[in-house]
Amino acid sequence: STIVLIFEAPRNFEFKVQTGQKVSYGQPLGY
Amino acid sequence: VHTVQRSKSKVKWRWITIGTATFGGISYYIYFQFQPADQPKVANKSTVTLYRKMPLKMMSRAWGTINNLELPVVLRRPLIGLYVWMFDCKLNEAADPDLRNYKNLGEFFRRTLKPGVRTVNADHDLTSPADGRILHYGICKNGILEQVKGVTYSLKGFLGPLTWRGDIDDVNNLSDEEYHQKLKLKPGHELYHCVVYLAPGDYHRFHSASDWKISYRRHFPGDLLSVSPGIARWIEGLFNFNERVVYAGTWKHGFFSYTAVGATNVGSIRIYCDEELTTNHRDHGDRNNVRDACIIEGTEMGKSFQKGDMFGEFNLG
Repeated sequence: STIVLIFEAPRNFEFKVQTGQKVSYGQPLGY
Repeated sequence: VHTVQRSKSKVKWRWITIGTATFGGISYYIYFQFQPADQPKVANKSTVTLYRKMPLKMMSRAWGTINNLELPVVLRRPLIGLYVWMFDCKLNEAADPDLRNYKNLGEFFRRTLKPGVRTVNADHDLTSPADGRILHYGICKNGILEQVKGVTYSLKGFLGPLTWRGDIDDVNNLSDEEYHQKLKLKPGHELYHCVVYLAPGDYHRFHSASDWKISYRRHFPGDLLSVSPGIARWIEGLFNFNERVVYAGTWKHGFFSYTAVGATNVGSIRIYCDEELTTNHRDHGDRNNVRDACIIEGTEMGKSFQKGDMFGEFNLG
């Protein structure tokens, strides 16, 4: 199963994760 | 006598054909499930058609039914323990680590976590909605999204008509770029996406990823193909084929959508604020029969969600 987030954000939005990285819920994805 | 013999022969051949096709399909499926991560080959149209013809929804429903039967207490530890061992589940994080207290694998699959084992980050706007692995992330360009590097799917196919914006145009008449423009993003803004893959042993409940508000729900009955990274590299447009529930709304920066995509054996999606939603149900009929719901202000679904709020769960079935 998968969760897909699609969202609008300012151009300077940065992801704090890498492809393939394990994440836990509540962990920051971006800012 | 001749007619009876001929019809018996027909039945025999039919079963041989069905058996061979099913065996071939399952072998093909298992082979691609375990392909190395850097496998770049994308399946051709006929292979995708063949894969989509497999009775995966029916198999998933049967799997869900079996796993919802109450197990005798004496069998719970060995059977659920085998699953824990195979998929390396973190039993110490479960609210109840005693396997004998779970009636079946289905109940263990939707287990809750001990309070305090996860912290919802307070400083960032966007947090992970689930325990899993980042399959891909980035900017959506000209209405095209990447499910993995170099393998794409269409935004208009994934979300469907922009009904929540009062726009009910047939999206098939729009190009991907036109659809993207119709989202009317604010100046200086981009459309981003992030895909979190939940592996079999992971905690299968999911949470709100940000502070946001839902305005529309769209359920695509679709297929239940595997969404493992190997299959995502192999099937172009995978997420547009699968059964999924799209929740569209707004957050502090504008448009926000949250989609739970089902997979083989995990097609039963429950959203806590949406009691009317049923997924992987035989009564849904045609897989293209989309089911929409407007969200009414002041209802349970129309309330504002906070980062980390419990949102829903995936179930076996």
